[in-house]
Amino acid sequence: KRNTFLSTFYAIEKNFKQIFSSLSPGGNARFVLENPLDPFSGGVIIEASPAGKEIKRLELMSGGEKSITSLALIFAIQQYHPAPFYIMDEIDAFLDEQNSSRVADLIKELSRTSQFIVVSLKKATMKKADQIIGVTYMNGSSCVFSIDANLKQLEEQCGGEG
Amino acid sequence: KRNTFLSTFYAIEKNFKQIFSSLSPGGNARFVLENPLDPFSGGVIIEASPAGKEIKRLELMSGGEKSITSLALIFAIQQYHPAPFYIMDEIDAFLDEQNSSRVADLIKELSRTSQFIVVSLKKATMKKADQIIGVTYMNGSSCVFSIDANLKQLEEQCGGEG
Amino acid sequence: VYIKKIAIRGFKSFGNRKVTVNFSKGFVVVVGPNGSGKSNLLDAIRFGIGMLSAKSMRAGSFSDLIFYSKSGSGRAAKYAAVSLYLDNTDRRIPVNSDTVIITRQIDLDGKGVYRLNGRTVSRSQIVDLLEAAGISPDGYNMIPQGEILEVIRKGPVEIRRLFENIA
Amino acid sequence: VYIKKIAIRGFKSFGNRKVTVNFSKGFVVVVGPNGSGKSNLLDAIRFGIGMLSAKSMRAGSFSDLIFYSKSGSGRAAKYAAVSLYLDNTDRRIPVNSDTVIITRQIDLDGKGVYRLNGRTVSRSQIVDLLEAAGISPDGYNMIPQGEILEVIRKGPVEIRRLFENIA
Ligand SMILES: Nc1ncnc2c1ncn2[C@@H]1O[C@H](COP(=O)(O)OP(=O)(O)OP(=O)(O)O)[C@@H](O)[C@H]1O
Ligand SMILES: Nc1ncnc2c1ncn2[C@@H]1O[C@H](COP(=O)(O)OP(=O)(O)OP(=O)(O)O)[C@@H](O)[C@H]1O
Ligand SMILES: [Mg+2]
Ligand SMILES: [Mg+2]
Repeated sequence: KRNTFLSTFYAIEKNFKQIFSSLSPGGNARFVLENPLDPFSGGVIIEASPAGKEIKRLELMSGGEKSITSLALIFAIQQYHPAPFYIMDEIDAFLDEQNSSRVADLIKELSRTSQFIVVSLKKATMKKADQIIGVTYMNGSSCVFSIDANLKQLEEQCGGEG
Repeated sequence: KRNTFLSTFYAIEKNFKQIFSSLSPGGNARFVLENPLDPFSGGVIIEASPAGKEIKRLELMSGGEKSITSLALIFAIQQYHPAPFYIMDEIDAFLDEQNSSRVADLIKELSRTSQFIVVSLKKATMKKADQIIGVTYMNGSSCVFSIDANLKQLEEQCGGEG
Repeated sequence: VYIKKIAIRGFKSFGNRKVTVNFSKGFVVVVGPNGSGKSNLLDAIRFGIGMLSAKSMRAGSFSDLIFYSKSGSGRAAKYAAVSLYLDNTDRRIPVNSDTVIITRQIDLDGKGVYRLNGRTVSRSQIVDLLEAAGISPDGYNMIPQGEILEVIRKGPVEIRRLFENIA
Repeated sequence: VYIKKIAIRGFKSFGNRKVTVNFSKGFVVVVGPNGSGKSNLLDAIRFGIGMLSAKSMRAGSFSDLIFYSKSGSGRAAKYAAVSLYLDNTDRRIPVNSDTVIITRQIDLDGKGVYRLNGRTVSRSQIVDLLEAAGISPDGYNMIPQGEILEVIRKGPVEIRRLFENIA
């Protein structure tokens, strides 16, 4: 049990280091076991610092830096053991344009082994999608259409009384 | 005391209705006193619905709709009794492009009677600014420059050891 | 396994007209104006895979999940129903069919029904089958709006447990 | 009253070099990449007008507010100081000068000093003067990052109190 945990731990950490430095070039990151001798009696601490910075604690990071660190953790686990699908709602809300497009590029890569369904308001994210789905509120209710659909489909889905 | 409160209440409500329907065209909003006979024994309930919707409770609103309603409240108070300055950090994070530019237009108008210092990542907001201030992290610390500044000022502010 | 299609009727802002969405396998981005129903679409997916907490679908109670409407622009619904069509050619869900259809329905007095490929089953049967494939409504792979900053606020023990479940 | 200028030294990510920013009177937008120091600039303003809670400046303790640095790229600071130059031609701040300069400094053991136009004063003197002009670090006119959704989560009584204070 301890060995299975440790091999998972080190594999995810290896991914985390690599993903964090690709999302935050020049930065570095790692996990620290609170009790390396008996991992189950303690937890896992995440440490991460963007380039040229020394972050004492993750709470001191900015909104964008926290988003990047959170995503690096999720993607590190995805790479180790992909879940069938990822449902994410405006994960790029606090990201600037450069970080948004780095995250979108990475999702595009990871979407070869898992499906990603992501709500976004940012062009940098939309640009990298395999499929764009539009949602609109018409005639008192929501309807959905695929952006490449023709107007006829829009009428079918959204026309008339809801 | 009760009369002063009520005249403030009705004045702010009048602003709130007008501002909410300018930020959310076709929508309507109002305040409700929990106890109209003795306002101090109850509170003030905010009700607001975007066009064509009937919102039972504000918690059911979307992220963008909640942002618009919050801003309408703040701006309604500003119009009644402007504070000297407003310090706002990414208030447009959950707003789509249309709502961001409506909010920016309104701030521009209100900034005749109060100073607004607003952090934003959105172009729709930057476009309406009287002044843009850039912040960057160089040589291990933050430095600030006015976007219209020449490179020389940037060097002065940000060059060398921090 | 991936989500091929979803069919929604009477769930949150989706009215009495059945709305169907075909998803592609890779990177799908959902766009639209504020208040259009994007987050509700994601809530419908989590509802379909058995989400129990109304609060995490931003509803006060289960009845808030059923479409209600202003008089005139459409009748309020009597029930909400979501069907998820999951591609199962890789058989990660231990069911012997290429497509697994999960349907969940609730009516105004909160009574719920789950169906698997048309047959009525219990919630725990659905949840067990999905968990075998690494699908859970509260998984680390579900990030609701505004909650991306919550991930690193998890304590050290919670992170350790996350790794243990993955192992 | 408006903020004409701010001078910052050793506060959060602002290093030992004094940084000054001139603000215009109307609509000022602050831009820059993630982690550059935008929110820290706004924290400096709230610190200058007497903000007491380190937590709402995203710091664990007061010493987190003083610039620390990786060895090599600059020495860690021994104190943090912020000066706010407020235009007071409308005399909303009950001080008889066209510009009111408020300076706040803290050192590593948390000892703080406030100065008004160069003279050392107590915190409560500063807070009283600013409150007379409708300026308070916790006012409804201060919205920290990620907190725009908190405004309407205030309860009815809190909203009523807000209106009472404005009246
Ligand atoms: N049971 C219901 N019946 C009708 N409408 C509902 C119901 N539940 C929620 N809504 C409506 O759904 C809308 C919110 O939709 P949603 O949160 O999906 O928007 P969104 O597209 O994610 O917007 P944003 O970009 O602002 O986050 C609200 O206007 C709300 O009133
Ligand atoms: N006392 C300190 N000394 C040095 N650096 C600090 C100190 N306190 C905070 N920081 C650094 O300041 C940075 C955060 O700055 P800030 O939150 O202002 O960024 P921001 O420009 O608002 O970014 P975002 O767009 O992501 O919100 C962090 O990288 C953090 O490590
Ligand atoms: Mg949403
Ligand atoms: Mg910030």
